[in-house]
Amino acid sequence: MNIFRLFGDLSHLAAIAILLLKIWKTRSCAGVSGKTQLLFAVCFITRYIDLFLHFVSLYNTEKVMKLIYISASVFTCYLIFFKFKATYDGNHDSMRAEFLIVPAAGLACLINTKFDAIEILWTFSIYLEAVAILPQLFLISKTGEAETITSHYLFAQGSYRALYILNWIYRYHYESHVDTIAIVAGVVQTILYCDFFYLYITKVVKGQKIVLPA
Amino acid sequence: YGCDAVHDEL
Repeated sequence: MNIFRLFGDLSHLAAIAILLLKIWKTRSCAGVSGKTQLLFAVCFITRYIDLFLHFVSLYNTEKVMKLIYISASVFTCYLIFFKFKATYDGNHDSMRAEFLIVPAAGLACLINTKFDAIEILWTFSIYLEAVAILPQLFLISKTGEAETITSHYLFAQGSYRALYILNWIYRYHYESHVDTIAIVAGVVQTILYCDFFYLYITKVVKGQKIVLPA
Repeated sequence: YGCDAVHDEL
């Protein structure tokens, strides 16, 4: 474990917590893409499927973190699609998730480390995570704005994989560890946040709200 | 046993 991966995971936990708090406190999921949250839940379930296959005692933090990610993302989907369904902005959350799931699944079958079920599920989860934020960014471009709290969520969510890139550089240099598929997907994922990062740094940090040119 | 968890990250 290195500092980059530690802060990456903390940033990821923060993102999940910020979103949960926003929905729970405001009792509304306006401005939140339910599709992105569904895709993240699918990512966690397919990536941590080993939790279900052979139950390992929860003594180590990694297992606990995996369970937190899965339960928090499923609970977030429950809040969006059931509890606060009335506030779900279905009209603007209109990016076709199939256009992300099918290519990710196809690519996972073509480009993977080992052609076996668990490995393909892991690869699918990595590819899907890289593009899972697109419905959320699409929704913001449709509504033309993002609530400040949602911007903080996106910043934390984007920073998590950006920090992982630093972690991979660190591990390559000191442990000569390379996981090419995760690195390539992680770079793509972080690039998708670039224009948001620019808006966040130039606007939200100064207390302004992100309003996209309609 | 079995699972040589190559991917040791979350």
